[in-house]
Amino acid sequence: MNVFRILGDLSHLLAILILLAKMWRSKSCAGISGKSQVLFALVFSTRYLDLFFVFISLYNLVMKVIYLLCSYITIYMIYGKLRKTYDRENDTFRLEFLLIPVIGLSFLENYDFIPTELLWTFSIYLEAVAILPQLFMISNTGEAETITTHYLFFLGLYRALYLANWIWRYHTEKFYDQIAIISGVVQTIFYCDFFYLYITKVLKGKKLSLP
Amino acid sequence: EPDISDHDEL
Repeated sequence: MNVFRILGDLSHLLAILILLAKMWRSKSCAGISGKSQVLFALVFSTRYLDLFFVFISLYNLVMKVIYLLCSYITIYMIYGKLRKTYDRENDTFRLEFLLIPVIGLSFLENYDFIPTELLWTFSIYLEAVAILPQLFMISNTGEAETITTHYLFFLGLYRALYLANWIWRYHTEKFYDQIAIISGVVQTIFYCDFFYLYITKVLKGKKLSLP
Repeated sequence: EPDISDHDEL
């Protein structure tokens, strides 16, 4: 466990909590893509099946349970408690365009052709693209609330810190996981455009709006 | 053989 990994995990947790706090305090999920949140719940559910088979560490177990719980609470808020505020007209990304290629790729490129491993691989590939419905929604409406941009920033920062973690682990442990690394690079690239807007607009006190 | 227990990252 290195500092990049810990900061990455905390950044991920902070992103999830920012989103929940936004919905809780404003009693609204406007501007949030329910589809992206469903994909993230699917990512956690398929990746953390190992909770039933192995014990890695208390840290690992607690974080997985928190991520899973928060993810399902988020979905309950969007599709249950706050459904009247859900902006479904702008959440129009077609999920099959992501799910079909991701399922196909996890059958083609994996470490082992066993169910748990295929589900893990599926979760890694899906996580790389799960934010696309949210980014698509922002490009549909042309703007995002500042709090939503903080959520996206920490979610992107988490993956960028994981890249540093992998570089660190390669140099110190000779450990590398090419499926996670390649997917992580792809995932981080999706955030680059957003990072640019976040730094040049949101951090200068302006609202994120697209030209 | 490799299995899911090898994945220690979140």
